[in-house]
Amino acid sequence: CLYNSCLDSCGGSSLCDPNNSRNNCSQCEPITLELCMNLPYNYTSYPNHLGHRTQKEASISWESSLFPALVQTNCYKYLMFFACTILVPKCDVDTGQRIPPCRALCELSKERCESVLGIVGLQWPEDTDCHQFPEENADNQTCLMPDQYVEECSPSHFKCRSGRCVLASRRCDGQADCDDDSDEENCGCKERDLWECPSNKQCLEHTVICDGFPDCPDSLDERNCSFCQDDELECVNHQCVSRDLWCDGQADCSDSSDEWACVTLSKNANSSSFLTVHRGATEHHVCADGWQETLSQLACKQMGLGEPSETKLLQQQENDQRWLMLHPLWGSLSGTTLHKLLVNGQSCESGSKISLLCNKQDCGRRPAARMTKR
Amino acid sequence: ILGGRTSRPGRWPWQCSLQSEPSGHICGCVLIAKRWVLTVAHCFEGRESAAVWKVVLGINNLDHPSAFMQTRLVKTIILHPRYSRAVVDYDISIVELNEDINATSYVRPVCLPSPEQWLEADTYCYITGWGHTGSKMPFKLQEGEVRIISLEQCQSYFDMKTISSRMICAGYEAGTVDSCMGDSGGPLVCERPAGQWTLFGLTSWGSVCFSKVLGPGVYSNVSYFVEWIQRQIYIQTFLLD
Repeated sequence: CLYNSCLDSCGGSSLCDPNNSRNNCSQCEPITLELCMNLPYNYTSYPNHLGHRTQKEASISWESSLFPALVQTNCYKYLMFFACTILVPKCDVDTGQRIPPCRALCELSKERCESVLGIVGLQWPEDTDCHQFPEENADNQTCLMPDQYVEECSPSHFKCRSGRCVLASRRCDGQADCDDDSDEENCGCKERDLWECPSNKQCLEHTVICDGFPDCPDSLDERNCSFCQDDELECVNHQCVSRDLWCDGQADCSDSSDEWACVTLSKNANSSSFLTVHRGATEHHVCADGWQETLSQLACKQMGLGEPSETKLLQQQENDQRWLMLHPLWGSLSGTTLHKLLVNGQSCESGSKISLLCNKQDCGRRPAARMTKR
Repeated sequence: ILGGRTSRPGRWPWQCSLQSEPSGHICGCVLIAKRWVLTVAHCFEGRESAAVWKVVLGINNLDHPSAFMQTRLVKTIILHPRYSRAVVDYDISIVELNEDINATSYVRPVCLPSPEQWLEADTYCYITGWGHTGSKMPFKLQEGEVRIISLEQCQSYFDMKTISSRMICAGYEAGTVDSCMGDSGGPLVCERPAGQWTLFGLTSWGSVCFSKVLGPGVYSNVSYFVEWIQRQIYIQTFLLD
């Protein structure tokens, strides 16, 4: 596509492939640049006046950081509007024509704000020569001028009570940035319609409460999200399933979390590590009857560890807690988890249970990088 | 990598190149197990199908396939469910290869940190990749040593973005050594006392690295995601039969 924005076939991430068909690319596209989502128009077309080929490129450009920061200096009331008319130029949906800012808007913005940039050793963006833009009402060429409804601040700003704009990341950051300190008022989570972590007063969007991902340091945002019966357990996604179904080898929670971390190694007094299965969310040891080395390998792999380094059969104690034993037909059972091959124990002939040690994953070494002796 | 140097074969055996025709190399990636690599979610924007990707390991020069090279197709792509394109947060994805790699001296997995293992500021680590060097896109793998920067200091460089606990900042005030376009998804690794290299970051975003704006690079914080990573691998390996 020459001189016009590429359609989705080129995506936002690469130049138009040379063999790309000459699509009719001069179509308008909806504005997605967060910075300019409150303009009096909703469609734009690329490349823009700064040479960016896509909105994605515009969003990571130098100018998309420069202008919002410059707006905070209050150098010109309509600077943000001007910045958006060159970052996401207006596109007339009916004609597909691009409508530029008027030269006066450009000249006023530059006149009022260029000196401010000079103070911090920065220059006005090169590609914004105002002469490229038409005079207002010149030979009925339309161009853009702000009216009284134009928002001075962008959605990435917080509007101070005084009318100034400060970056949203500075709202309630503990430092007053507005000339009237209004960015540090009403900072409680509730006042901002946010959810507050009891432990550290961190504010969270309501959308992340009870979504299965802990956000508060003590995960309190994922507590009291569902009310399961006594004989039920809560899945990570807060669904309730019967305790009996926990670690039975079949996923019953829709996020399969009833089958997570079912096989572990538990230390005991003399530091043997017993193979432990959390059937019904209760710790069970494993009877050694019929055990094979391949099962030790499966257990270590299931725990994300390396190869087994030691399998021992240890005598059970009298007061031993519950244990599980191999299903008689375990060899023919499909499915790949160890705990799926185990059933509640009748009599454990050998009277022994499995103790297991696994190596760590072999990782992070680089034998080829060794310095070779000369 | 800006301000880095050309690496040597075998120095970073976990580094891989995520490729898609006709562009070839698109992003970096990192081998973490025999059939699993990590990269960042934004690499898949516009190319979400596993069928269009392949992973190349054991190479140093993109233009010269080496005897140690191994290529695998992509079986599964798992993006973090909270990945946000707008603010580039939770920028991580797990990729399952169509078959195990053969572990050699030139193709080996890196270690993952434990969830409680977090990097201290001023720690020195390495970034690697085939991304822009500031003047060109290199064929040979580049490496650079960067210093970990505290999140507070990092926030001061990026007014427009919120630096979250899912991110790590590394580099230098002057941006002298930094990652750049094409490095995304590649590793930020640190050598642990026992001599094992551990993956703490995945190249994610930063200022436009060959322009006036300098400052550190921002990496996805692998320690934050370790439990999620291990859980996804467990589910894909053991529960989806």
